[in-house]
Amino acid sequence: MLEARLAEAAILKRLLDSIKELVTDANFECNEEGINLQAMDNSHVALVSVKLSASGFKKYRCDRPLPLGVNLGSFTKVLKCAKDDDVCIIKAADDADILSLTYEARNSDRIAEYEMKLMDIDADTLNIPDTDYDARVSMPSAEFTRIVRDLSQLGESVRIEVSKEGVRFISDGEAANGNILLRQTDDDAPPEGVTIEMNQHVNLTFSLKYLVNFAKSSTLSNVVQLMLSNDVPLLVSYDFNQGHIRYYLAPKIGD
Amino acid sequence: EIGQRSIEGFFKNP
Repeated sequence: MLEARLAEAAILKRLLDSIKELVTDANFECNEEGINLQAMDNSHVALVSVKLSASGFKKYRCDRPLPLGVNLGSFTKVLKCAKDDDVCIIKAADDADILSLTYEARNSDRIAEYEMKLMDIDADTLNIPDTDYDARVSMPSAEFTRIVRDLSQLGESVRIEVSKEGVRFISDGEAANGNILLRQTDDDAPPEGVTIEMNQHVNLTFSLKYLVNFAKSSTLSNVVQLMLSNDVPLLVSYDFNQGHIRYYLAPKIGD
Repeated sequence: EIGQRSIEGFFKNP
């Protein structure tokens, strides 16, 4: 059985908001180390990987590996019934087809109980190889959100170039184009500043609609890391106290 | 989408 007590429902609400438009159904794989999710988006262009460590919960118990197949739309609706600062307890019995959620209000005696149907999801787990990326960029997550939102007004794609100059985001739309250069900030480390590590010049093109979607995770962390190598998927990673959310995005074939 | 590669081409099933 699974019993997990989360100090604040907000973390789950934000996680669901970060993935619900990419993925329809997914398995939350629970084991004694915590809860993991890996799912491809419907068009198999992006992969999202979530980890919630057992140590990030106020109380966590999972006797044996348990896949919880969830419709993310339904999960989002049930989580909307929780206040951000409610304590959230999720429970599932072995072989059960129901996930129960309890929200305990922080400052009152209100206890709300919900149940959600679980489903069997037959999803392949992909093997993500360890990669030594040619470039690592760390920047404020709000800045990344602004860049991808701004450029998505102009075109469908963004070219990301990492060079000695810094990291440049370039969009070439039919009617307008734009580019944004971020240089490493020498006097400011993350979360406020930008750090760039580069072994090799990188130049890759990605679909902006996915990046706009990934940027929703800025509610989970003030910092985002971009890891890039030529001709491999971009890794967009947000770390937070209880775990992380990582997105992998396949590149577009460049011009 | 034109020119868009699939993530499965990079991450294979184990």
